[in-house]
Amino acid sequence: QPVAMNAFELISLSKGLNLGNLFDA
Amino acid sequence: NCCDADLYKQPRGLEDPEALARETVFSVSEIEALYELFKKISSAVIDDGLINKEEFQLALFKTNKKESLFADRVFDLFDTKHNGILDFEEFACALSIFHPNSPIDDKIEFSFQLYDLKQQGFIERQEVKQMVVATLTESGMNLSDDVIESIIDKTFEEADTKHDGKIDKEEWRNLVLRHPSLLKNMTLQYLKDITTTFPSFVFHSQVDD
Repeated sequence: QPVAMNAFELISLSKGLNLGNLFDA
Repeated sequence: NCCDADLYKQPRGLEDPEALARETVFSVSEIEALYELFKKISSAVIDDGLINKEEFQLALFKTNKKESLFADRVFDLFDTKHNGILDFEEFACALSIFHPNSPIDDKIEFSFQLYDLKQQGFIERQEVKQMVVATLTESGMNLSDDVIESIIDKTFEEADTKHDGKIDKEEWRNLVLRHPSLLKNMTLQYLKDITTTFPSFVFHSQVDD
């Protein structure tokens, strides 16, 4: 089945890229 | 020329918040509030006023056991002096790019560098695959290799308009302008409210903002 999601959309879900977590220090 | 390595020989703490405010999109109060966060993160393992990679990972994941391709990559991009640690100036300058008021071009540039793992000036297919696999592993998702390949095929069909098997900066720019959601993690709303998140900065404030 063809997949609609862009690879970079998927990558941007990585927790390591979610710097908002820094603010829960 | 924020964070020019030659500009300041000594790592600065909060000696000159006004200078940092001029170099970034932050106000002086926001710089002071950001310093409260910096102090918290930089004292988690060694209280030396600097953030090492372990402290950075600890702040991101709340555990220092986690290996993350992206946390490493982000840390290295923050570390503009390339000495393996982040001083407050590097921290503030890098986070400035993530401010909602920062120019989109700065966000595009930073995200391009982030994904250009080998720093060759373009994002190649193998790098995209490595990042997709890392994201899936990190989140415990399981996709077959065929599905991963088809996601990457589709992405390159759209992004690689020059059909040379890689995504250069211009192609990256065109892609993210068509899909602004790809830059979503380049903007931190928290930075708009930093003075209310860390109100204790007022006790150390050196200026009337």
